[in-house]
Amino acid sequence: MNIFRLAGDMSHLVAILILLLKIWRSRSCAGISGKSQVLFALVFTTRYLDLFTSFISAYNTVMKVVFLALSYATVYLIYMRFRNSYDSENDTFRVEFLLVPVIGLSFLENYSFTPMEILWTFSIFLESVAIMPQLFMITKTGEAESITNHYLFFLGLYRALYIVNWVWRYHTEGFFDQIAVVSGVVQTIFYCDFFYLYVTRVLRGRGKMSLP
Amino acid sequence: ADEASAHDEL
Repeated sequence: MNIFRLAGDMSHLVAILILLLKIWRSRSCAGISGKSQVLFALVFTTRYLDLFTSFISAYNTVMKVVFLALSYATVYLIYMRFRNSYDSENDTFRVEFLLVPVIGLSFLENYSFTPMEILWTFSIFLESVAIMPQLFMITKTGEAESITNHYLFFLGLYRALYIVNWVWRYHTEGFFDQIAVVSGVVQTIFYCDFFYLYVTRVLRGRGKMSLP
Repeated sequence: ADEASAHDEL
């Protein structure tokens, strides 16, 4: 554990809490892609199966349980509790276009050809593209509430901090997880355009912003 | 990479 990794995890937690509290307080999930949230719940589910097989640390276990619980709570709020506000007409990204290649790749490129490892790899690859329905929705509607942008900012920050963490771990302990690093870098690139717009538009007071 | 059994990152 290093400071970059911890800050990354905290940033991830903040992102998830921002989204959950936004939906809860406004009693609305307008502008939120339910599909992206289902994909994230699937990411956590398939990655954290090792909760049952290997213990790493109390921190690790607690965070996994928290992420799982929060992601399922978010999906519940969107599709059950506040489903009347769910903007399904604009949440039209075809997730099969993500799932099919991701499933295929996880069978081709993994650390060992076992169900657990293939599911772990699937979760890593899926996480890198799971935000695409959300970004697609923002592009389609032309704008997002500033709170949604804060959510995306912290999600992107989490990814950027993980890259710094990997650089740190590579130099201090020789750690290099190729699958995680390559897909993590790809994932972070998706946020670059958003980051630029976030800084130039949201932080300079316009509140709302649109993606080109 | 032989970290196949222990993924210690979240």
